[in-house]
Amino acid sequence: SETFQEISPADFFYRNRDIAGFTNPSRAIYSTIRELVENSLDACEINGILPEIYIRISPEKEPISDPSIYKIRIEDNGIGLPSNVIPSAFGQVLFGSKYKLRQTRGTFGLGGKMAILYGQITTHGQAKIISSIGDSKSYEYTLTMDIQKNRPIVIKNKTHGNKSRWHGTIVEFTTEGDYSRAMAKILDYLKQTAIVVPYANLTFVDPRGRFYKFDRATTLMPKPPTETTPHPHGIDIETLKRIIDVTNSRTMKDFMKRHFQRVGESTARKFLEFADISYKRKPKNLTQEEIVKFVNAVKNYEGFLSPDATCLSPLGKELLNTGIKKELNPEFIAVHQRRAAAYSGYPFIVEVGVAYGGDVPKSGGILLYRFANRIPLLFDEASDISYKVTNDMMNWRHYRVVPDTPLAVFVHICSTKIPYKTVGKEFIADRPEVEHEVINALREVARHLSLFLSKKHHMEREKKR
Amino acid sequence: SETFQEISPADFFYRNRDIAGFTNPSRAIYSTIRELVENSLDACEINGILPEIYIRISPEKEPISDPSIYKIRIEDNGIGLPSNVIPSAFGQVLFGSKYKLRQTRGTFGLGGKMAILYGQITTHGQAKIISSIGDSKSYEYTLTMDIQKNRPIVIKNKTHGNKSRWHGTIVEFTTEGDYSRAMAKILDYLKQTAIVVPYANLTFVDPRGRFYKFDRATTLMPKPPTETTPHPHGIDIETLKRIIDVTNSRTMKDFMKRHFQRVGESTARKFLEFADISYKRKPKNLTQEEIVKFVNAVKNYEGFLSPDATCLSPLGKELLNTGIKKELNPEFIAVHQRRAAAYSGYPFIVEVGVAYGGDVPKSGGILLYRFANRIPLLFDEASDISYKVTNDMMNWRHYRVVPDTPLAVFVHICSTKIPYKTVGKEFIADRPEVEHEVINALREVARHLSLFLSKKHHMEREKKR
Ligand SMILES: Nc1ncnc2c1ncn2[C@@H]1O[C@H](COP(=O)(O)OP(=O)(O)OP(=O)(O)O)[C@@H](O)[C@H]1O
Ligand SMILES: Nc1ncnc2c1ncn2[C@@H]1O[C@H](COP(=O)(O)OP(=O)(O)OP(=O)(O)O)[C@@H](O)[C@H]1O
Ligand SMILES: [Mg+2]
Ligand SMILES: [Mg+2]
Repeated sequence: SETFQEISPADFFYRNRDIAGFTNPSRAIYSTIRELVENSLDACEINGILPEIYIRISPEKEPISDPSIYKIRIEDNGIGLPSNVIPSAFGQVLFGSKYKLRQTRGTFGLGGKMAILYGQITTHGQAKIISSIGDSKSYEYTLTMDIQKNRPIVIKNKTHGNKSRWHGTIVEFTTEGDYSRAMAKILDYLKQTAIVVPYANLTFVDPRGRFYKFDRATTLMPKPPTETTPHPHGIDIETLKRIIDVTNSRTMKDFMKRHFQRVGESTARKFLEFADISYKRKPKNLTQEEIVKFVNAVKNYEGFLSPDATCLSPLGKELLNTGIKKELNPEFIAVHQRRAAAYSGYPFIVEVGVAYGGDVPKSGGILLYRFANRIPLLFDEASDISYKVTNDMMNWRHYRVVPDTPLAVFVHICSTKIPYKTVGKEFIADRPEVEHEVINALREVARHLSLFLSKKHHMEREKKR
Repeated sequence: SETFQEISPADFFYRNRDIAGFTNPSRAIYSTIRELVENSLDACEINGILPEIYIRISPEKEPISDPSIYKIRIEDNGIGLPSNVIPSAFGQVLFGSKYKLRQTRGTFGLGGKMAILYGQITTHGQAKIISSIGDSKSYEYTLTMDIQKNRPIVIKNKTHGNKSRWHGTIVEFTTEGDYSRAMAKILDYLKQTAIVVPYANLTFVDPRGRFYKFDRATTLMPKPPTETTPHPHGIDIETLKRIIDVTNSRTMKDFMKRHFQRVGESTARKFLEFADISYKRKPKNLTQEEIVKFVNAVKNYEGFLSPDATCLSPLGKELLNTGIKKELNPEFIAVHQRRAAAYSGYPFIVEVGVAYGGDVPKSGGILLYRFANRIPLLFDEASDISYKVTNDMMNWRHYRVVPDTPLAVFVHICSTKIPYKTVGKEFIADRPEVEHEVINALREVARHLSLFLSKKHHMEREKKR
C-alpha cells in the first residue's frame, strides 16, 4: 500500500530546482547572480535610492577548474532589512515583501533563497547577511536553511554600531558554479541591466580579479512604481472572500469604493444594480450565492474604467533610445510606448525599439532583446511571446526588411504582474492581450523603419546615377 | 518601509496558477481532466489493476454558453485511499504518495489540488471524494481548501458499507470551464492516452451527453514500475545528510551498500578508498568536511555501475507499433527503444517511432507526438526538447525526407524523474543526455525509413517505364 508524505515548499523547490533555474553549475551561477542583483535593484528603486551595487565572484581554490567552488558577495545601498525579518527573508521559502500589487522584479518570495539553497547543497556552507535600514545599528546573521522544515537556522547573530548611518545589504555565501561556461551570459545580463537601469552604478569583479564597471549614465531616476488596489476584473471568489474578511466597510457601496481602484460613487451604484445586490448590504453578510453572483457580474460588467497604470514605471522613450544607441550605435532607431493595457485586471505597458545598421549583426536573424520589469531575459527565447510576435507574426517584408537586413528589436513589458511562464522568470506566456500590444507596438516602429529604408534605398539609387 | 509576509504553498500556486496550467477557463478544464485522469491511471497501474476510468463533464446550467459552470466527475477502479489521508490528498498542496524514486505520472503533490482549487475559486463549490481500498468500508468526504493555511476543511464525512468490496476513487466538483474551446485538446488527450495505455477502458461523457468509449485493445499490462534506491550520481549534500539521519548502518561500507543502488562490497570499498574515507567510519560521525569530500568524490568516481533501469516500465516496441498503426494506419512504421541511459543519477529510456504515409497529413511539417511516463504532452511543443531534436537537429534530407513527405514522429520518455521544465508538465527541458538519446533513437528509425523510401522510389520509377 502507498505511503503518504507532505513536503515543505523549500523541499519542493529543492527537489525541483531546475524549474527555478538552478539546473546545473553553469546555469545556477547565472541564476544566483541575477536573483541577487534583482533583489538589490528592487531594494534601491522602490525607495528612490540611486543604486550602487558591487558583485564579486572569487574562487575558493586555485587553480580554478570549472565547475568549481566560488564565494559570492553582493553589496547594495538599498533600503536594507529590519533585524527581525532577516532570517526569514533569506532562509524561508515563500517569504518576502513583494506579495503586493506593485511593479517589482521580485514576485515569488523564492529567488534569494534558491541561490542560498543551491550554495548550501553544493558546498555545505553558511550564508552571511549584513544589513541596516540606515539607523544606528547594523545586523549580521550567519545562517543555513532547514530545507525539510523550511526554516532558517541562525548560527550566529551580531549587532554592530552604524555611525555612518549606512543603509543597504550585504549577502555572502559559497556555491558550486561553472563560471567559464556562464561568463558570457552573466556579463550580458549586467550589460543589458545597465541599458535599462542607466542610473545604477554596477561593479562586477570576476574570479580572475577582472573589474567590470558599468557607470551610471544619468542621475535621473524614473518615479518609483507604487502599490495599487485590485481592479474588479482581477477578482475571483477567493480574493473577494479575503477582502470581505478584512474590510471595515458597512455597505457594499462603500466596499466597492474602498477596495477597488477607480470605482467611485456612481460606478459602485451602477455596478451593484447590474449585479442585483443591494448597495446597502453589509459585505460580511453576503451569502455564498451573492458572492458567486458578485464575481460573475464583475466579469461581465463593462462599465469599469480600465486598470490604472499610473502605478507603473515604464522606461520611457528617451531612456530606451539612449540605451539602444549606447548598445548598438545604429544608423537608425525608432522607439514607441503603447498606452497602458490590461490582462485579467493587471495593468501593463509595452515599450519597443527597433535598431538598424551600425553594430547590429548582419546575419543570424533579428537580434531580440527582451525585458520585463527592467529585468533582461536571456534564456528560452524561442518560447517567449516576444519571439513569436517578432519572428512568426510580424510581416517584416511589408516594411522593406529582408533576411539580411541588420535588425535588432527591443521589447520591454512592465506590469504589476508579469505573466511569466516559469518560476525561473525566463520567458513570458502568450496572453492574447500582451500579444496584441507587442505586435501593434512593433508595427508602429516598423512603419518608421520602412520610411527610413525607402529613403536610404532611394538615396543609394541616386548615388549610382 | 516594507511589510513582510509568508504565504502557504496553496496560496503560492493560487496566485501563480497559470504556471501550473490553470491560466483561463479553456486551459483550466483541460488541465483539470488531465490531472484527474493521470491520478486514476497511476492508482491502477502502480497496483497492476486493469484501469476502468469513467469521466463525465456535465453542464450546471442550460443552455451552455462557454465559459460556463460544469460538474466534473471521474471514477476509477484503482487502489483507493485510506480514510485518514483523503482530506490531505485532495485538500493540501504538496501532499501525496509520489515523492519517491519511481516512474509515476504524478510527481509534485499538486495536480489534483489545483483542479479542486480552480473549481473552488470559480464556483464556490465543494469537492466530493468517495474512496475505498476494497475492504468492508468506503469513505465519503465533502471538503473545501483553506488556501491561505493550505489545509483541507472537511464539511461532511460519511462511512458507507462496501459489500461488493469495490476499490477505487470517485472525485466530483464544479468548475468554470470553456469546454467548446478545450474540447479538441481534451479528446486528443484521451485518444493519445488510449494509444499508450491500450489496456485501459476509458469512457468520457461530454456536456452534450455524447459518449466517447476507448475500449481496451489488450488485457496485457506491462510490469508496473517499481521504487528504486538513489544512485550515487544523484547525491548532493542535502540528500546525503538526510540518508545519514535515517540510517542504521554502523559503517560507511554498509551505508554505501544499503542506501545506494548497485553498490556491492567491492564497489563500496574501492569508492571509499578513492574518497579517502575509512570504510569502518560511522556514518553519523562524519564531519562537515567528510560530507563535502564524499559528495565531491561521488561526482568524480567512475567505477559505479550505471543507474538501474529495471525499475522502469517502457511501452515496448510492440505496444508502440500497435498504437501508431491504430492512430495513423501508415504505409510504413519503424520503432526503436534505446538502451537505458541516465541523467543526474536518474535512469531513463527513450522510445521512438516514425510513421510514413497512410493518414499522416501531407503538409504542415512533421507531426510530432510527445509522451512522458505515458502522459501525452499536447502544449508548448516548440519549447520541448523533442521538437528541437526533430525539427532543428535531425538532418531528414539525409534520409530522403523532403518538406512534403507525410511524416509523423512519436517520442516516449520514461524515467524515475522526468525533467519537466514547468509545474504544468507540458514540455521537457533540454538535458544533454536526453537530447543525445532522442537524436540517436530518431536516426535509427530514420535509417529504416530511408531504406523504405528508396525502395518505394525505385519501384515507382520501375512502374513509369
Ligand atoms: N538586497 C536586499 N535588500 C533588501 N531586501 C532584500 C534584499 N534581498 C532580499 N530582500 C528581501 O527578502 C525578500 C525575499 O527575497 P527573495 O529573492 O527570496 O524573494 P522576492 O525577491 O520577494 O521574490 P522572487 O522570488 O521573485 O525574487 C524580498 O522580498 C525582500 O524583502
Ligand atoms: N484517483 C486516485 N486514486 C488513488 N489515489 C489518488 C487518486 N487521486 C489522487 N490520489 C492520491 O492523492 C495524492 C495527491 O494527488 P495530486 O494529483 O495532488 O499529486 P500527485 O499526483 O502526487 O502529483 P502531481 O502534482 O504531479 O499530480 C496522490 O499522490 C495519490 O496518492
Ligand atoms: Mg528576489
Ligand atoms: Mg496527480
